[in-house]
Amino acid sequence: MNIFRLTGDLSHLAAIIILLLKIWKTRSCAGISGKSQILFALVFTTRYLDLFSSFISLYNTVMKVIYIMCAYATVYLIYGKFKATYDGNHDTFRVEFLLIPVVLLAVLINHAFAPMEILWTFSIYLESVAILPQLFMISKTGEAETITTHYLFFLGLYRTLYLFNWIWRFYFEGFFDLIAVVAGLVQTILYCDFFYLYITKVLKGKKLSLPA
Amino acid sequence: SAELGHHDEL
Repeated sequence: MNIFRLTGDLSHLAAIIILLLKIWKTRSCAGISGKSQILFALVFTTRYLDLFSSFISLYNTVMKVIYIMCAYATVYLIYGKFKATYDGNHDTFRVEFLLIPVVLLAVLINHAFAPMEILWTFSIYLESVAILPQLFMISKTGEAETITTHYLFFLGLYRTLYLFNWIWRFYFEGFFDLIAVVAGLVQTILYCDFFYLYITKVLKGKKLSLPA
Repeated sequence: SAELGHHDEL
């Protein structure tokens, strides 16, 4: 464990909690892409199946359980409890255009052609593009609630910090995972436009609205 | 490369 990975995980946890609280407190999921949240629940489900097969550490197990529970609670709030506030007309990204390439890539490019490994690879590739329905929805509505931008900031920051974690681990532990690094780079690059708007607008007290 | 069998990152 290193400082980049720890702050990365905490940033990820913060994002997940911010979103859950936003929906719960405002009793509304306006501006939130349910499709992205379903994809994140799928990412955690396929990646954390090893919860039952291998024990890494208490921290690892506890965080995985929290992530999975929050992900499904968020999906439930969007499509169940507060579905009247779900903006389906703007949440129209064709997720099959993500899932099919990701499945193919996971089957073709992986560390080992074994079920658990292919599921892990699928979850890594899927996570790198899972935010696209949410970013697409914001581009369609032309704006985002400030709390939603904070959610996106911490979510984008988490994988950016993981990039530094991988540099650290390569240098100090000789650990290197090309699949995770390439997917992590793609994931972080997808946030660049948002990061620019967040820093130049939201941090200056303005509302995030598009076109910039 | 990553240790096979288990990935220790979240």
